Amino acid sequence: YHVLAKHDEL
Amino acid sequence: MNIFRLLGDLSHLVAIIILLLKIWKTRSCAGISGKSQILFAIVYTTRYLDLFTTYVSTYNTFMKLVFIMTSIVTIFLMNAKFKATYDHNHDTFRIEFLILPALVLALLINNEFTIIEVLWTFSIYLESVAILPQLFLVSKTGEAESITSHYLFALGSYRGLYLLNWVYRYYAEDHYDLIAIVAGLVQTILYCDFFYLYITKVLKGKKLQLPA
Repeated sequence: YHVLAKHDEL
Repeated sequence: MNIFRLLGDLSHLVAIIILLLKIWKTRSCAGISGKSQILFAIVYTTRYLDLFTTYVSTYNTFMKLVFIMTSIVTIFLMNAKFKATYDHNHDTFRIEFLILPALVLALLINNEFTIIEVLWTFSIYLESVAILPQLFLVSKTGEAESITSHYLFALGSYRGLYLLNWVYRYYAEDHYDLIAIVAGLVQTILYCDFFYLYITKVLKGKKLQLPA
């Protein structure tokens, strides 16, 4: 499991 | 993009459209907290700074721009065009009590200590409590017009739907962001009392009136 480096949500 | 995320975004968009239509059609922003609207404008401008650094999709860019621009239009309508109808006397929540703790928390608990990431985190924390001045205004006046209730319902549903989106993404994509999830939970919980009144009163054709 990981946290995305870029935020792809609003 | 999954169905929960899409419904969440649409619910958010519908909330903004309802609010702007209410103000425009009734020529009045009575019952709307200008302080919550200022907080939302701060939330969008600090969160979407990544418009300058990261490209996600056309959809993403479009929605970010819509949220930023409509929040500025709303503030303009409330503080200039329909200023006379703005409920100053009841809109007395001190927003610095939300902004400062959100900022301190963002400096302490974040995914990465960079300006853009700390501001993103700040916006997530601030959004979770940004509705408080609006709920405070409703509790002070003891009631809300049904159009304002619909606005609040759509706005509250949006982060609730995001919670389902995050559950889905955890299992389907191995993706999760604890900061967003915890803040989203707090945000949705703050609406629970309102949701209850909305379902038991407004949907049955009654006015949203708080028990005396």
